Amino acid sequence: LKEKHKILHQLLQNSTS
Amino acid sequence: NRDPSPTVSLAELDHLVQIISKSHLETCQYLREELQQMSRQNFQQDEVESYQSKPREAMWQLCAVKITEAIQYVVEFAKRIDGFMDLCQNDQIVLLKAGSLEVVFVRMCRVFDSQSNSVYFDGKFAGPDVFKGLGCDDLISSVFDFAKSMCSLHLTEDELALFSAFVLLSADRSWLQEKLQVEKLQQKTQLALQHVLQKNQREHGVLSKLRCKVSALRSLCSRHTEKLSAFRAVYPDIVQTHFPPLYKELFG
Repeated sequence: LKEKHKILHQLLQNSTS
Repeated sequence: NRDPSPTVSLAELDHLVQIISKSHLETCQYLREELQQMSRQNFQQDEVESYQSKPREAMWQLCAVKITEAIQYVVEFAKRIDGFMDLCQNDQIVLLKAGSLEVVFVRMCRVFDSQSNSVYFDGKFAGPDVFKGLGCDDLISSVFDFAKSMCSLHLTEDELALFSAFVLLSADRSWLQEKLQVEKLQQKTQLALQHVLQKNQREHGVLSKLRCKVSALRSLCSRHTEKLSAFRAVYPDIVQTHFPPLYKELFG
């Protein structure tokens, strides 16, 4: 699932500002 | 009406309310002050016609961009919910894939004007006729009806925040790996929502009305998926090359 949702995964990884 | 879990104290519920409300306000796309300042200007007839005369694919692309922008704020909201980032990555993705658009529809009542049956879109307030070019009149009319009925509940920001979190943390989504963890979070959120509704002295029926909204949201989202599939069948290249990548990831 992570592989198919790279952008969402990236957004989740980005630290919250 | 589940009994409050003995492991959740009132102090813990108050804390949860605070965290989720703060997360909501930090990520709600438009602040209350901005909403108050926003001119309640509706699109003029010539502007409505200009949206209606756009090619179907251009209107779809515009809406896909707007939905994607709103979803990015929902992702930020999810990240700030206590316990969400402690879930496994698979479940974070499952919950957002299934629930982010539902939260966008919930949040829509903040930018919806019931009197004129219009929603803030692309700089002004737009009625359903602005979206005619999409070729999904039935879906658009259901989305507007949903927003209107959410508005009629007059939820406070706290209540809206908790209901959004409750929707996002739905433990019955397919493909969850740690269902129990999600269920615990959702149950706590529901208790916090009940707690706030009681504190705000809302009538007993509000919670059951909100429960009905959950099934309405699912129906709206599955109809959105159906409409997208139909659109994609006719314009596969437009979706492939012009739609936002996050939108394609979530709904493709």
